[in-house]
Amino acid sequence: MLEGKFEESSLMKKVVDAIKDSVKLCNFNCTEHGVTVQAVDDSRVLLISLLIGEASFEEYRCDRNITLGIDLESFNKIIKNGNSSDFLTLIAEDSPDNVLIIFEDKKKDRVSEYSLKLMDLDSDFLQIDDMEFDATITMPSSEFAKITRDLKTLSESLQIIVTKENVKFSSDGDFGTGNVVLKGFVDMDKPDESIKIDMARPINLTFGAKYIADIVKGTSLSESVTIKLADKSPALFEYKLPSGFLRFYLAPKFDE
Amino acid sequence: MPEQPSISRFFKSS
Repeated sequence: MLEGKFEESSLMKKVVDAIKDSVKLCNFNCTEHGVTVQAVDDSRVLLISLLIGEASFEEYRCDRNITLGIDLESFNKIIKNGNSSDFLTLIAEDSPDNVLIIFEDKKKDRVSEYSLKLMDLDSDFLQIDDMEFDATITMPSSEFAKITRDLKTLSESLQIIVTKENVKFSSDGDFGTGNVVLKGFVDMDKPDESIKIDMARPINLTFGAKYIADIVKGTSLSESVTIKLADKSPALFEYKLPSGFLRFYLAPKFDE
Repeated sequence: MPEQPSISRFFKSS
């Protein structure tokens, strides 16, 4: 039996918004520690790893591991019906055919109850081992979203170059080029506005801008984004949740 | 033209 109650439905709304355009069907694996999702987008380029830890819930109970095979498009239609400030409760039996989705308005005594049919999805789980990274950048998530959106207007490839003192986002297209250079800086009053660059080795990688555009759909989940880069390995783009994370892994482009 | 490798090339199915 799974029963998980969120203080607000806004977290789940943002999570579904962040991943529904990249993956259509995915398993929400519920255990006593929380809910995890691992899925690869249709082009098999982007790997998504989500953990909504138990502490994200107002109340959480999951006596036996339960897998919820969910069509995110359908789930999104239901989730949109709730107000962001409503309590959101998910309830499912052991080996369930559907999941109950309950919104409770905090002021008025209004309860909305939906049932979503579940699907039987095979789970090809990918093993994500700890990786060594050459550089780690932590920066405001909205700034990363703006820079990548701006540079995508010039080219379908985004270059990220990290040296000792700065990180350069670069785009080189048919009609022109664009470069945005950031230096590390600490914002004492608003730490989330800081830009932190840890470089073990200089790195210069090129990514598909359309996949980065999918990744920045996670922006509303966290004030900051952490980008971890390693040569010829998938980059990690992480949005931290109050308890958990939404991680995107994207391999750089490189000449064969 | 640099190509975009698939992610399963880097993570093995467990």
